[in-house]
Amino acid sequence: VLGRKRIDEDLYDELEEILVTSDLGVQTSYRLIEKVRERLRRGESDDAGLVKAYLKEEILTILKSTGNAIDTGRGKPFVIMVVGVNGVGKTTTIGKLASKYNAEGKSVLLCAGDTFRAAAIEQLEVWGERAGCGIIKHKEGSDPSAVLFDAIKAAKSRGTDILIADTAGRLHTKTNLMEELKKTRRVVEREVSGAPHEILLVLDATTGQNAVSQARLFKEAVEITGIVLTKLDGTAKGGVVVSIVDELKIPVKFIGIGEGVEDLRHFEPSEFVEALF
Amino acid sequence: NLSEKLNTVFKKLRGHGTLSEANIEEALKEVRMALLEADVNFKVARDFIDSVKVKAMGSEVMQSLTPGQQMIKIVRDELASLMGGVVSPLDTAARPPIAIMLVGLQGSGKTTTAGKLARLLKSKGKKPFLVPADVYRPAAILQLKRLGEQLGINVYDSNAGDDPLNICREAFRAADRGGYDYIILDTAGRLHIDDELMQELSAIKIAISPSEILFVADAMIGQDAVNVAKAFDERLNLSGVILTKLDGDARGGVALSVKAVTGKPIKFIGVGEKLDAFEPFHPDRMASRILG
Ligand SMILES: Nc1nc2c(ncn2[C@@H]2O[C@H](COP(=O)(O)OP(=O)(O)OP(=O)(O)O)[C@@H](O)[C@H]2O)c(=O)[nH]1
Ligand SMILES: Nc1nc2c(ncn2[C@@H]2O[C@H](COP(=O)(O)OP(=O)(O)OP(=O)(O)O)[C@@H](O)[C@H]2O)c(=O)[nH]1
Ligand SMILES: [Mg+2]
Ligand SMILES: [Mg+2]
Repeated sequence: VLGRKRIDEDLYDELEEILVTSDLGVQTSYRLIEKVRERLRRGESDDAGLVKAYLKEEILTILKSTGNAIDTGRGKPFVIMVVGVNGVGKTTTIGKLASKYNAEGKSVLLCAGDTFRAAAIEQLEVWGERAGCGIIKHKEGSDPSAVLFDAIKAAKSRGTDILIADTAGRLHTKTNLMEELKKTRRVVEREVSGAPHEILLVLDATTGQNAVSQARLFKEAVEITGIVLTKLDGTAKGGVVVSIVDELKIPVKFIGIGEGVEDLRHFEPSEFVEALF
Repeated sequence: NLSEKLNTVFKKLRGHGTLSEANIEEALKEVRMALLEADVNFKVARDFIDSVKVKAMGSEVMQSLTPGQQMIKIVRDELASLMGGVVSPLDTAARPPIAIMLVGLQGSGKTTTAGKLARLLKSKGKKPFLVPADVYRPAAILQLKRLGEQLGINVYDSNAGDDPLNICREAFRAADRGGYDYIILDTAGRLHIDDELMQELSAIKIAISPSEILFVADAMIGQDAVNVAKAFDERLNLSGVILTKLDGDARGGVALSVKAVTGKPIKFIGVGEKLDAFEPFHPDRMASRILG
């Protein structure tokens, strides 16, 4: 009997390693494994095969606890703001979203809201061309809220279905930049009732536990309706979203799986869980 | 924080007389948790705890009135010494133009860092030449040109329809003719598992033989850091690492993981989006940051 118990401890160690190395975080991994131990104790089972199955179930329950659809029919123009820290894939994701909605027969307009970074506007312009949609821009250095104000005006006058606003990358710890984002959000609220309809936080799948801090602070600042998890075509698992969905109740809506315009997918919880193991 | 956790561990063991190996192990568990929460790689953290246990079992901790503080001191010193050592600054002795190649994953900060490096070299009286070798990302060449304009530093006029290997070769010749001291090659972000793009980097290395091949990594990267760093190092034999976005609140465990797995020194850190936000790496400050 003692020999069998030892195997289970090795199995739990092995699972802790899988979860932690997938970036679930040591606290979340521990909580999940404890839940599984408890289920096995209550069921009075020590079947090693059940351990992994229960673990997958626990993670799946968390990930499925939030809806992840986007109903773009809720408003016109339907306004999507895309936010996140530097370099995670916001601008590229906007190109992919614009192309997807265009292919669905929707009219799309882009707002070049990153007026700070070198060539940010030109980068979004290329994506606008690839996606076949227009773009509203001012010159580099102008006020991002002013650009978005103009973009909303244009979307209304053109009868655009979907307006997607790019924003400059910013670290969540920079209070003045987060204040700027809040101000931009207020412009949208004022100009379009019910907007912004979606505020998508873009997270890089290679990011570790700092993603929780990012999600928390962006949520506090502007309220996040969904997450886009990018760069899942690499070897990182993006497990940190499990803590984010569990603690902050923010759903993962899309995943980025490459640098091309087609490389966007709806988030599928079961595929994600399978890939963890 | 870790200091409080260790004090709690040692406080409840205090009443039992002298400390034992089991007591030290319990305290080390807290240290290991702190490292994992800081994104230090799982295996690197385990190896580090094993190596520091010997020192932690010494009389400094066992007979101290403040064993928690003593343990933190030992751990922090060990971390700093692992990440530090002799840091070779940028090569200044090679025959000009000295080539510096920046490589790494998508979005890690290579293009911005190229600007920062060029600015630093110019401030030291050197004449750097910037080379945009990213033909894939929309407006990547323009991005580096804009940075060059801001700094008053010349940028090679790369053509997005050209091949990065050709761009680097032509740019090197231009730098040679133009009497530049340094040539900084900004390459496209790429996955370490993209064989074709990794091969492109090897080809550039063979053609140019850079004095420096610097891996630019985002300080917020998680457990995957070792896979990525190892792959880039095995392909290219990196000369060093630059960690970016340390102006945020990422604990930066990648610093320990990358050093442990490649042995290569961290030469600089990026601490902001502006081109002057660039500093040399300080292992002792990084050690404190990782421990939280
Ligand atoms: N492999 C891969 N690369 C991606 C993905 N999404 C974006 N990228 C790449 O990541 C890099 C950064 O993308 P951007 O769209 O510029 O990121 P950003 O968040 O807008 O960056 P800033 O505006 O500077 O904050 C580019 O090289 C993109 O091609 C993805 O899903 N997979
Ligand atoms: N806060 C902060 N942002 C940084 C730092 N270094 C770079 N950035 C930002 O990170 C984002 C990505 O930087 P880039 O220089 O475009 O990254 P890259 O590695 O060249 O990206 P790719 O070419 O697409 O692989 C930009 O928004 C930069 O301004 C830093 O040290 N701190
Ligand atoms: Mg962008
Ligand atoms: Mg770049």
